[in-house]
Amino acid sequence: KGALGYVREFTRHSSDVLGNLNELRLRGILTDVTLLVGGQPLRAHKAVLIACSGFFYSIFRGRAGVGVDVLSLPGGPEARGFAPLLDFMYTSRLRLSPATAPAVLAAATYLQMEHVVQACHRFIQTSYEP
Amino acid sequence: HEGVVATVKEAGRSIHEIPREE
Repeated sequence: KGALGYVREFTRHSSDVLGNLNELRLRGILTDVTLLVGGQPLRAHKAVLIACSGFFYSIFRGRAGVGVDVLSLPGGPEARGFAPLLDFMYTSRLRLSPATAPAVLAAATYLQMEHVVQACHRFIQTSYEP
Repeated sequence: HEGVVATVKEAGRSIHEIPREE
């Protein structure tokens, strides 16, 4: 029988890991893909993208995904919705305002981030209520 | 878990902090 002992659960571990991943992203360390959004490059880690988005899961899950270094996302009015989503993936914080919510909603729909889509819908509904 | 009698919560930082870029 194993000796009796304790499990020590570090309650902030997940947020500490995510915070370090965000710092790695901001410093360009081990980032392995460039997202081109309306011509603007956004560097990221495929592992984080695939963990957060059904769209990226579809793109990167197979062997073909290993060779993808640059990925173009739709430009146009929705483009400014992608950067807040990337920040959300790395921080768990989603910045929304009445001006940006429709673009974030469109981008989240494209990236198949259902829970964010629902949050955007709730925010937009609330902001239209008197 | 075999041999485990309790779970103790650790509220402090769990890993090193990557220095922020200046």
